[in-house]
Amino acid sequence: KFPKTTIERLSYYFRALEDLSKRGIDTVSSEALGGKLNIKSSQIRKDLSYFGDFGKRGMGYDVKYLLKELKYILGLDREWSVVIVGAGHIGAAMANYDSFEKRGFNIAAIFDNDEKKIGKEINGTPILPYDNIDDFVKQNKIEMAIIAVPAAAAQAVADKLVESGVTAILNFAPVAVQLDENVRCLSVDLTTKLEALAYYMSYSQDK
Amino acid sequence: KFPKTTIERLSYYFRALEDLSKRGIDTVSSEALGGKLNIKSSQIRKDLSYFGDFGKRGMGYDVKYLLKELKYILGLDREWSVVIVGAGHIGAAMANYDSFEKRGFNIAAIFDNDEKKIGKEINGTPILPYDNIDDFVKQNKIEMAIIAVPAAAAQAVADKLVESGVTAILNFAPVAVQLDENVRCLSVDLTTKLEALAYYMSYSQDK
Ligand SMILES: NC(=O)c1ccc[n+]([C@@H]2O[C@H](COP(=O)([O-])OP(=O)(O)OC[C@H]3O[C@@H](n4cnc5c(N)ncnc54)[C@H](O)[C@@H]3O)[C@@H](O)[C@H]2O)c1
Ligand SMILES: NC(=O)c1ccc[n+]([C@@H]2O[C@H](COP(=O)([O-])OP(=O)(O)OC[C@H]3O[C@@H](n4cnc5c(N)ncnc54)[C@H](O)[C@@H]3O)[C@@H](O)[C@H]2O)c1
Repeated sequence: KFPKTTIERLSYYFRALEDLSKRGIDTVSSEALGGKLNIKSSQIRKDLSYFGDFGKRGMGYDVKYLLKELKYILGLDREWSVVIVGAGHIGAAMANYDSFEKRGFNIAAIFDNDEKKIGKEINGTPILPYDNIDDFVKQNKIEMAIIAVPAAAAQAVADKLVESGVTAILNFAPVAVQLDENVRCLSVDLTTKLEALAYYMSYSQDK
Repeated sequence: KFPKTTIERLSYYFRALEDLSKRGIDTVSSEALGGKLNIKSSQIRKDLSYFGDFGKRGMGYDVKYLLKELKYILGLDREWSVVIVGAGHIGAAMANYDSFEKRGFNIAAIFDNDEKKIGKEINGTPILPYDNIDDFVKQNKIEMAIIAVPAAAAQAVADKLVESGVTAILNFAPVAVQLDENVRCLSVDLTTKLEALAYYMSYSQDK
């Protein structure tokens, strides 16, 4: 097995290779890829080695071949239907973010329990009543959901999603939700990004 | 030096230790801390070893002592004033997120160029005209900023912030902004979180 961060780095390699392929570049060394992404070339070689033997020593990587392989490994060779629960600031920002669609993540619906929001749309995606989650997830074979509700509602929302068949959750609420083992859940905590910036700032001010 | 992810993990250790300290727990082993955070105990020992020798073999870590050390290392022993540029969905979600304040990140102001938003407030934080950034950052000694504007405006906004004295930026726009070497910039890309979920989903469906 390999660390969770390896997978997130694979996405960065995928994106950088896509960029190179668009510019007609056929091969790239781990050094050149590392230079573009600010990641050590030894880290890139190590990450890729978990998944196979992609580069020839001294020759670098074949961009098109590695792109195809990473697409398969990351499960991006298919589309994913995603629902969002919570049509507030975070939910709306996610529904508006066109980069998700470009990567094959289609926002199928947003659910909310606020009468004033139900029946509206965000970027063409309908806001449906919270109570319809069960039918909608089953009828549209939804596997993935984004939780964007206040912390107090997060556990109940997670339970409802799992009961209706969702097996992967991205959780924004600042609480750890308890889930079955077979459900994958990643949390987003943007405070850690600010704390990382604070570290770099205080470090450079010569602690 | 150590990988960027070590710093983000330090935040997770800090939070878990805070939780233990609130519950009156005086010592904790790297195994117990690892079990709580779903991180290997060897990773925890390795991360901490970059910063000092905190635990006695077989005795575990002293919670209060490690908490104080991590607070200093992460630069959380002080307050940080932060401005947000862009009072849209992301900007509003960040201004509303009370966890930032609890960690010492005070949102001082939000800037926008939309006449309809200027003069309003979000969670008590004023929305000021974009052209006031320079005076505001200099008068209030702001060091940190969050960019939450559309991709097309991100580079110009980053330049304006750096010119006025900001040295740390959290960028949400899906564009790599070019900055001076002495400015720290972290980007947020939530697509990598969905891609990580897609990987786990396709991995468990027995590739
Ligand atoms: N992780 C981070 O770094 C970060 C940053 C900002 C916000 N957040 C969190 O993200 C979440 C959403 O933030 P926001 O700014 O979008 O909040 P918001 O208040 O703008 O939106 C919440 C939405 O959820 C809906 N809702 C509430 N209870 C519900 C329920 N039981 N069922 C269905 N819908 C329900 C509300 O009607 C509202 O539309 C919050 O938990 C917030 O703390 C996290
Ligand atoms: N990284 C991710 O995963 C992720 C997810 C969602 C959104 N985003 C990005 O975050 C950014 C903000 O998203 P949003 O949903 O809040 O957008 P939004 O359109 O709701 O908000 C943008 C705000 O910026 C203001 N603005 C535009 N140009 C400006 C300028 N030159 N100076 C000052 N203010 C200006 C607008 O008036 C508006 O209030 C976008 O770039 C979006 O692509 C990123």
